[in-house]
Amino acid sequence: EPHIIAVVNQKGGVGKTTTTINLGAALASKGLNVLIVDLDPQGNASTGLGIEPEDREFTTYDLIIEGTALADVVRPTKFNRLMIAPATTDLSSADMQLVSHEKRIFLLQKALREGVQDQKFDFVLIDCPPSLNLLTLNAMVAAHALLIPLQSEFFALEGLSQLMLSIREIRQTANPDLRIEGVVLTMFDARNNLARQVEEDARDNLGDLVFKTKIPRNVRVSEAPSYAMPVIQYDPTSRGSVAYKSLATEIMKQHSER
Amino acid sequence: EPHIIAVVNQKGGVGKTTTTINLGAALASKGLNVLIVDLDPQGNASTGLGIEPEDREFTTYDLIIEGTALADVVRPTKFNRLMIAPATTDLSSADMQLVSHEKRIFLLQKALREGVQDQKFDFVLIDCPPSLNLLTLNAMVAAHALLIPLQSEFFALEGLSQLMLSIREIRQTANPDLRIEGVVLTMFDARNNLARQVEEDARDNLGDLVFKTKIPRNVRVSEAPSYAMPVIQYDPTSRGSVAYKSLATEIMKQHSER
Ligand SMILES: Nc1ncnc2c1ncn2[C@@H]1O[C@H](COP(=O)(O)OP(=O)(O)OP(=O)(O)O)[C@@H](O)[C@H]1O
Ligand SMILES: Nc1ncnc2c1ncn2[C@@H]1O[C@H](COP(=O)(O)OP(=O)(O)OP(=O)(O)O)[C@@H](O)[C@H]1O
Ligand SMILES: [Mg+2]
Ligand SMILES: [Mg+2]
Repeated sequence: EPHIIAVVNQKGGVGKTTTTINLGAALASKGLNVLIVDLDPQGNASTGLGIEPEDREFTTYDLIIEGTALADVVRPTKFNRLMIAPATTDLSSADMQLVSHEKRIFLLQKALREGVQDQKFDFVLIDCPPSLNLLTLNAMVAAHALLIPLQSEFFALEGLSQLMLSIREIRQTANPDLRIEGVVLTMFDARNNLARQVEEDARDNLGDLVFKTKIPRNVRVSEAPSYAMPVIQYDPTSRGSVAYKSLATEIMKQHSER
Repeated sequence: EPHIIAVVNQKGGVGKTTTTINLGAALASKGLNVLIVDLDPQGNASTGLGIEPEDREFTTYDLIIEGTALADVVRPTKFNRLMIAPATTDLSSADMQLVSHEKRIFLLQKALREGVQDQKFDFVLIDCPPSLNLLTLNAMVAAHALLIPLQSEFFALEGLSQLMLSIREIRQTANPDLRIEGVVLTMFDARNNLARQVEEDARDNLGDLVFKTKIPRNVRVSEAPSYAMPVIQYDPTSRGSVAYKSLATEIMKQHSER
């Protein structure tokens, strides 16, 4: 049974897609089999891994709405042991279609938990859109744990309490075993007062939930997707690559201790 | 009749809220009366202008869903001639509630266009959430024009074509006079290859739609909301302040020439 982690934060632009792609690649580089599920209609995770829009034959829209089997949706990336269930903009209509569906927040859980039976994934990472909509709720129900990227900025800290409320609600109504894998500081610039302040606030309020690893702001990280590569492939010695490998080690260690 | 501009981009974290707050303040500092409409359930524009959650008695949720008059929702900010219709997280349920409403994308247009009759606003700026959901569609129907913040990054450029498709659809089905006020490059770092590349691509594809003013990446811009001030009040001589004042001048000039 793979460990399913949803990468969530309704605040936009905090590094959800970047963390999904690069943590996924770092875990794969350590010998694990990883599936990325792109649940954002923008399809940034699919593009960032080089899956052209015309090559996305079956997508996460088909998985959730049409009942297509996971094995038909999943496809390889150019990175060893890293697979992806891609997304297209079709997914943006899924939200409205789900509203009237009786099992509307359980559809991804059913599709994923059934679909992974005959595959050998160690980790599944779900990249979520910047909203607490039905797609993100589906991810929170399907997941065993949540990874929360926290940009070291003022507005990003504000959204955290709202996210924690939603997590509690999902735990009470649909997924009692849902845990928080952790909170990871992203685009961290140690020279910046605000960033140090956000780190202090996060560690004071959330304690050990905050990973030791911080992802630094690093231009190589933002360049990598334009070459359709994870940063650990685009520039293996960059500060971004080193940080994502360290995050992967922390998560693997944490997971083996459970 | 005020000029109503919706600040839109479904890509997250591109500077929609920051542009709404600071362009609004810059226009107000030039003697114009400005209303900011916070249409994002995160309520970042309301927080960034110092409206505490407990002081948001009537909100844009009430305006759209409950039919509360605009005059009851609008309240002053600490900045002269800058008013706000605040938002709370209640707004996140509005999306689902709107799905079954017959006039679901015309509700904000009706509330705004009626509500501004007896007020003396010169500009109305609507801050949108990072999604092409029913809230954003309401803003695109209510607006005369759209302002599109474009972060100088790879993923941000990808979302633009999807946004342009939605704009064409809204123009054909609900708001035939909808124009594009312009595209403004945000968090621009001239030392960064990727940023210069995005600027070149944007100006090649969009021509004069791209404002001459570029908003530089400037830490004072991201610090200002933690002091509940627009950057032109927090640090009037900063590069961010100068840029937003220049953007205001461009928009005023463009608007007076029409
Ligand atoms: N450590 C980093 N250093 C520099 N740039 C980064 C870093 N992490 C992310 N970025 C850049 O910041 C932008 C936002 O990141 P990303 O798109 O991953 O966020 P997101 O949370 O997935 O956004 P959305 O809310 O739209 O889904 C991207 O252009 C990305 O390349
Ligand atoms: N010119 C700038 N220089 C430095 N930081 C900036 C600049 N513009 C915006 N920021 C910071 O970048 C982050 C994202 O900006 P903002 O929240 O305005 O984007 P948004 O598009 O409104 O996000 P969302 O999609 O979540 O609504 C914020 O923390 C903001 O303070
Ligand atoms: Mg993303
Ligand atoms: Mg915003």
